[in-house]
Amino acid sequence: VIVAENVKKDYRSDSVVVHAVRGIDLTIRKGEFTAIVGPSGSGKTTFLNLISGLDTPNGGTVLLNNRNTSSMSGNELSDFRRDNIGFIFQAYNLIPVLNVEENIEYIMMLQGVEKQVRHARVVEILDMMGMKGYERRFPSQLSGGQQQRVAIARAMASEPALILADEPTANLDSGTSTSLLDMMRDLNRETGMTFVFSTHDQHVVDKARRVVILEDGKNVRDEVKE
Amino acid sequence: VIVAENVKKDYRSDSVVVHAVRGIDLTIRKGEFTAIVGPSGSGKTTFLNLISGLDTPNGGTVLLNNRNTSSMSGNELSDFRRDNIGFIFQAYNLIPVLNVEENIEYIMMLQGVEKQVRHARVVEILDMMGMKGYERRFPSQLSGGQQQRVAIARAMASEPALILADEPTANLDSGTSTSLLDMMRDLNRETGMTFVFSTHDQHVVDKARRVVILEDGKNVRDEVKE
Ligand SMILES: Nc1ncnc2c1ncn2[C@@H]1O[C@H](COP(=O)(O)OP(=O)(O)OP(=O)(O)O)[C@@H](O)[C@H]1O
Ligand SMILES: Nc1ncnc2c1ncn2[C@@H]1O[C@H](COP(=O)(O)OP(=O)(O)OP(=O)(O)O)[C@@H](O)[C@H]1O
Ligand SMILES: [Mg+2]
Ligand SMILES: [Mg+2]
Repeated sequence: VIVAENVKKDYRSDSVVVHAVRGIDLTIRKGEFTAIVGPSGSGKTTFLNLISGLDTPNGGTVLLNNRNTSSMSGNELSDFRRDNIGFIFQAYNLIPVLNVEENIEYIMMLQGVEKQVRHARVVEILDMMGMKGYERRFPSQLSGGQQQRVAIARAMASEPALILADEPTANLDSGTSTSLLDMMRDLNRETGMTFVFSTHDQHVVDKARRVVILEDGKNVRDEVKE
Repeated sequence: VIVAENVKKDYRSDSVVVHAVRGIDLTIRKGEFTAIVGPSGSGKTTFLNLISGLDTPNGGTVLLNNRNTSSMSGNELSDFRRDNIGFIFQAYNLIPVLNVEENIEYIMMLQGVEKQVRHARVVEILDMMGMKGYERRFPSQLSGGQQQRVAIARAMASEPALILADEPTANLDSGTSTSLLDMMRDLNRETGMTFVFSTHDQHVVDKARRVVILEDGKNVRDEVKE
């Protein structure tokens, strides 16, 4: 469970202060399939970085399973993320010198998973992503949407309890987006894996069971369907 | 005018050959407002790189205003692009060490445009993009969609005859996408500036007057509306 209490984040440089997140109160519970929607610059990426512990707030608190991220050390936060959260970055952040398989298996390697098990998991998840046989390609040898799918595969490979996905369908066509979301929705239903998406894509909003609307760094609406 | 005749592009590495573009015949005339649509991996980026001269085909020819790109030197191609084509990259390709103003004015500087004229143009185009006042920010200090808008501003600042835009709305919300496309459509009507988009976004397809469908590196349909 993630609890954000009056969370604020400012960016300061020279004389300018940007209030990217201006007091968000939000609780994400286990098993949610939630979309955070808002215009470009409304604070979606900043908020996902705060609730994952990649960044700490200037005001308010973020509790990850009841632990305050501001009182955790850098190592504690990264260990927590490695074992609980799969993060899909808006710019993918694939490691250019590692091939597709090495990018995807990275977290499992840190967790000490055996090579054969890792390899089988990479093959399985690439197949789910419609990218069978791409194990040895490098990120620079992939199309934009293929890089995005490898970033998604990487986040899901170690089967974390929570997936935080920043604009996961931005470079995918309708067909690929829909099958990806159906696959995530099935995983959510079968395993209780929690999904939180930041998105502009109507395909994602349509499949979400909860939609949180961000405007200028504040959540202005919160709608649970069903 | 751009003429692609039976254009082919293969990527080779070790023992693998990828036929990214498998024989496209297509003519783009002055004043067009055209969308190239296709699933992830269908060859859109590769084709845009070929018709801009950023890359040369393995088979077939690309004629830019009747000149064959394969018989032009690297310098001739980059001079031609600088003076005729604004290219919007799928990954934006902003220069991290330059601020927003320096990124946008870059081409105009190469063309010898005076500082005051460049500055006025930067201010004007940032305002059109909904990003007034962002001149001195650096790319790392911008949201994903803000970086994308700076990449668009950069391509349009020198008012080239042709804009080639690779997924220009991928990280933009509906409202921003629609106002951007309306602005481009007005420019196209008033000045005859030619636009060719590679896209998955229905907002772009709806505004296009011509829609070319790519599948597996070939254009399978070509529909002119109106
Ligand atoms: N440098 C490269 N080396 C090897 N294969 C490549 C390279 N660049 C692209 N490809 C392959 O060529 C095909 C076409 O890629 P391209 O980037 O043109 O597709 P695209 O339509 O732009 O896809 P997307 O919508 O995902 O951006 C893909 O299968 C891709 O894997
Ligand atoms: N490092 C930074 N320094 C200064 N300002 C920043 C920085 N990162 C983001 N911002 C600003 O904070 C605000 C929120 O940015 P954020 O990236 O969270 O928005 P977003 O909703 O993810 O936008 P998009 O949909 O375009 O990705 C924006 O106005 C942006 O310019
Ligand atoms: Mg963002
Ligand atoms: Mg592409």
